[in-house]
Amino acid sequence: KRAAFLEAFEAVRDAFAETYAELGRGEGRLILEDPKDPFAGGLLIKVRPRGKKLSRMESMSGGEKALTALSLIFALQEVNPAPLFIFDEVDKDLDGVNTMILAEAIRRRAEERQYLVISHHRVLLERSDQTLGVTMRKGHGTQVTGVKMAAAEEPASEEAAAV
Amino acid sequence: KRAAFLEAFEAVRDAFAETYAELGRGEGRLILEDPKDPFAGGLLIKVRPRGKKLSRMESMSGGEKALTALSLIFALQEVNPAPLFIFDEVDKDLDGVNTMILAEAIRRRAEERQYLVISHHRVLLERSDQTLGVTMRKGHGTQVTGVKMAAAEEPASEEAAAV
Amino acid sequence: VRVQALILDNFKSFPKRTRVPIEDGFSTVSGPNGSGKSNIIDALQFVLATSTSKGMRADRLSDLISTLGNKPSCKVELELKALFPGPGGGPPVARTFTLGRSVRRRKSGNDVRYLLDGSPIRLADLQDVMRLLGFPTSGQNFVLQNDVIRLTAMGPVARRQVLDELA
Amino acid sequence: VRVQALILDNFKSFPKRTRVPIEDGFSTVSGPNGSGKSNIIDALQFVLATSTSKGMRADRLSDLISTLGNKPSCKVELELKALFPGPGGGPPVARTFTLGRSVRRRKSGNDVRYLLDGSPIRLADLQDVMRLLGFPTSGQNFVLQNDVIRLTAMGPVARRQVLDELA
Ligand SMILES: Nc1ncnc2c1ncn2[C@@H]1O[C@H](COP(=O)(O)OP(=O)(O)OP(=O)(O)O)[C@@H](O)[C@H]1O
Ligand SMILES: Nc1ncnc2c1ncn2[C@@H]1O[C@H](COP(=O)(O)OP(=O)(O)OP(=O)(O)O)[C@@H](O)[C@H]1O
Ligand SMILES: [Mg+2]
Ligand SMILES: [Mg+2]
Repeated sequence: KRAAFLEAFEAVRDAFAETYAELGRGEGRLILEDPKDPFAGGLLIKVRPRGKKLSRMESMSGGEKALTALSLIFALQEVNPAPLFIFDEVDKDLDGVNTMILAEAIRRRAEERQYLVISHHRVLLERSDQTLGVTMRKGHGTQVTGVKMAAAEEPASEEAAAV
Repeated sequence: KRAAFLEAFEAVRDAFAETYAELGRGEGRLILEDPKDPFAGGLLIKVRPRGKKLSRMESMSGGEKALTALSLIFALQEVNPAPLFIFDEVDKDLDGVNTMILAEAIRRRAEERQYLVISHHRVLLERSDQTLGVTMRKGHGTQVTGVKMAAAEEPASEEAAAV
Repeated sequence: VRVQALILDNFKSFPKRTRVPIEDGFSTVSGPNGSGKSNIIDALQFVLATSTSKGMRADRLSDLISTLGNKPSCKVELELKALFPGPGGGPPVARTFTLGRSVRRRKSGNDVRYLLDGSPIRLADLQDVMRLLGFPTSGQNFVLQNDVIRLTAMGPVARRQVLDELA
Repeated sequence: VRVQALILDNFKSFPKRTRVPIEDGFSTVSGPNGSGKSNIIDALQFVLATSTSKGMRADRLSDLISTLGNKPSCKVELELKALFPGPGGGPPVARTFTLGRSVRRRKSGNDVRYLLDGSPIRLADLQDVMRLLGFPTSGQNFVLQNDVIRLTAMGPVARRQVLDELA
């Protein structure tokens, strides 16, 4: 059980260093509090965002923490892949530049796997292959208003316009 | 103690009906689980978003819940006013239309009191009286890049561009 | 394996049978607050049986049945396309098939069924098919609304426990 | 009462003395992730003494001192303008004054000071001034990052307790 955990930990640790370099553009490290007996301790995350000192998750900003958590999610998904990944508004703490970086990271992974991502951010929607617009019609429920291929320009509908 | 609580409850309940009508464009009600002994129970929130049935907070969407919570915050602030109110990314669960409605609600209140609001949403920033841009310069810390009066067009900086 | 479409019938805010195409690559869903986006994800969790009713924001499975429709049941189907070994060891053959799940409200307790191309199967069979297709049966490929904030708020021990599931 | 400016000196990500103007009406602050927006709000909580160090995302008060500067102390001042009763019962007179707070790291424990126009006052005096100006001393006028989600996730009893503070 310990050997299996350590094997999984090492795989995620190595993947995290890469995904944090991609999303946070800095250096990311996963550290076991008690490497000899992992189940006795927890998992520490130390990252050095671009141009800053190494710091713990607790002292970062909301967006920096979200980007770190997303890097961990991508690392976990690399170690345990699936044919379809689903994200529900994972970009809501991110500014324009970081939303763009996230969108590019998803685009790269979407060559091999399918990604279904819910978002209100125009910056992310315009970088997807297709956008499904939905609206709620009184008494009739959810209407799917059509799939917009990335090339087309107009938004699904004014109501649905992204922020 | 009970009398003082009931007085505060009634003030907030009446204010909430108005703020929910303003933000959620529907009917909002605050209900005590145990009106005879308020401290023995909790506070229920029942709202009817525009065009929908009355429902409890638990069965609403992320954005609908956020709008309900914001209505409660505005109601509390009306009962217990202050010269300056501070909001840190309270609009991140909202779509474009609801962000606009929130921005208008803040504008109305900002005639009498000061509001300092942090946001990444262009839709909200462009409805404020002035926007303070900040950036982080490596090794030098936070730089305040200047105050943009609402009339001017260019964003504070590409890095700071809102989503 | 390719997911091709999700079909919701009287599920939450979808009272009419609705086919939601899921294309290859990077698809996004956008729309106003409360318009039914997260309900689509709940439908995916429902048909793949990767979540409790609470994880689908419902107290009981029967709460998933649309209050906008007038049927006492709901159904969700997932259209998939996968390569199967060809007959007699020949080249693999692409085949389209459908996984399904329904729930019917009854006084004596809900009636839940699992389906493969319309015929009833057991939950264990559905999970076998999922493992074969490479889907995690514990739903690790779903990042639900506010999961990111929950992960950032976890302490070191809770974070380590996320890895325990992988081992 | 009008808040006119906030002055941060060696506080968190502000190693140099920085004056942040706060205009009348509806002001917004925008900028990249991690650029110091929420630190401005922490500075406001610090000078108004409405929060513990944890509420300012620091383990101890001395963690508020900037690691980018080289001083062992930090200071925040708030410029305010209020109407005071005129001399001898005449018309009210507008006066500008400054509330301040500083912390200096010492081996024997932090040295915290409160200031009014630069002269030392006690915490109780600062809170009297705040009550006079209409500021809630428990910080109910602050809605911090993720407070909205915390409020939506509260159960009915926790929600009622929010009202208890008002009574
Ligand atoms: N059983 C049901 N029958 C009918 N409608 C339902 C049912 N369950 C939930 N709903 C409706 O679904 C709506 C929520 O939809 P959902 O959570 O998918 O919104 P969303 O598009 O994700 O919004 P947001 O952007 O705010 O997250 C609620 O307003 C609720 O009225
Ligand atoms: N004592 C300190 N000295 C120097 N820098 C500090 C100190 N405390 C915090 N910081 C820095 O402040 C940054 C966080 O700033 P803040 O939380 O204000 O960001 P933000 O602009 O609100 O970002 P977001 O949009 O992601 O919420 C951290 O990256 C951290 O490096
Ligand atoms: Mg949603
Ligand atoms: Mg912040």
